[in-house]
Formats: sequence, C-alpha cells, structure tokens
Amino acid sequence: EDEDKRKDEL
Amino acid sequence: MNIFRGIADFSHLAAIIILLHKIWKSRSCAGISGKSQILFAIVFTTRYLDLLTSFISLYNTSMKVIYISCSYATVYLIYMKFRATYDGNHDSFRVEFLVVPVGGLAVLINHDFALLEILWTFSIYLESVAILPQLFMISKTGEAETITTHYLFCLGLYRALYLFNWIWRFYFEGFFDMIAIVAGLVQTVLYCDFFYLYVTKVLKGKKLSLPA
Repeated sequence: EDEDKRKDEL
Repeated sequence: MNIFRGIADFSHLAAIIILLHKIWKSRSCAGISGKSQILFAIVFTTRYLDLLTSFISLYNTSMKVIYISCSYATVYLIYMKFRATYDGNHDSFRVEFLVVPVGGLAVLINHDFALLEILWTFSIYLESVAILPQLFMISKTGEAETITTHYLFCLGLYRALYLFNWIWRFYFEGFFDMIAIVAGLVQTVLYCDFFYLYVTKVLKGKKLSLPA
C-alpha cells in the first residue's frame, strides 16, 4: 500500500 | 492530493515548459547545461517505468508522459536541432562523478532489492543532484539569462513544496518515505544559494551575475 502512495507522487 | 503537492507539480511543469519555450523561441540553448537535461531525461525514464506495470490515475499517467516527452524534446533541441548554439565548453561538469556514486547508493539503500525498485531509487537520488551541471555552468560563466533563472526558480520551488507535502502526508496520512525525504532535502538545499540570488537580484529587475 505504501508503494502505491509513493508511486502516486511524481 | 494536498495544495503543496498540486502547486509543486505545476511548478515543475512550468519549469519544463519555460525551458522548452525559451530554447524554441530564441532558437538557441546558450547558457543551458545539456548534461543536466540528459540527467533529467534519465531521472524521468527510470522513475516512470511503472507506467508499464501499474495504473494509478489519469492525472498521474498524463503528467508522467508529459514530463518524459518534454525532457526528451529538450535534449533533442540541445543536442540535435540547435546543437550549433550549445555551449559545450562551459558545460564541463563530470557527470560520471554523480551517476556512479548515485548508482552505487541506489543498489545499497533501497526499499526492495528488485530491478524496478532500484531504478526508482536511483532516479530519486539522481534527481537530487541533476541540477549540479547547470549550477556549475552558471558559476563558470558567472551569469545567467533571466529566463533561465525563472526556470531554475520553478524547478527549485517544486522540490521545496514537496517537502511541505511530505510533512502534510506524515501528519494527515501517517505516510512518509525516508528515501524521498532525504533526497528531497538535499535537492532543496542545493537551490538555497540560487534562491537567495533570485530574490535579491532577479526579482529586483537585475540580471543574475556573479562577482568575478
């Protein structure tokens, strides 16, 4: 889940 | 998405477009470090490989595609179309001194020892120092065109605003990413000297020139 949050950023 | 993140992304976009527009309008890339632009193209390429593996949102995908395309267009203009105006003699920063240590660090300190993760980490570390050839070039020539300083200001502002975004996300979402935060701090600190010159000189209508 944290990985998704991270990859959401540019 | 919080307000800091939103403004940061558009500040980043503004920086990229200001640079492209400047080169296109003046038909010249004088004063621009092609090496920094190549590093940014590498940064976007290695970070956004997840475009191929996962879909997050239309906004996320569009911005990633725009950033990548614009960075390659900039490199193309500098090294192909307006190559004659490229000031290679002053763009003498040794990029291997950045890429090699950053690559080593990405292999050593990452979230997961997997190819895509290492490349993502590499892009975060590399982005934090990718502007150095450009700053080195300005320190070498002792001056920068005002439009170039606007580009640098927007680019620096983007990462500074991401720091506020990360504080926000830590408080309201309990989320933080140490790799991005440390690299983002380094990146922002590198711009501090420039921010000072921008506020004290450029915003007062003077050209940015450094004492000899």
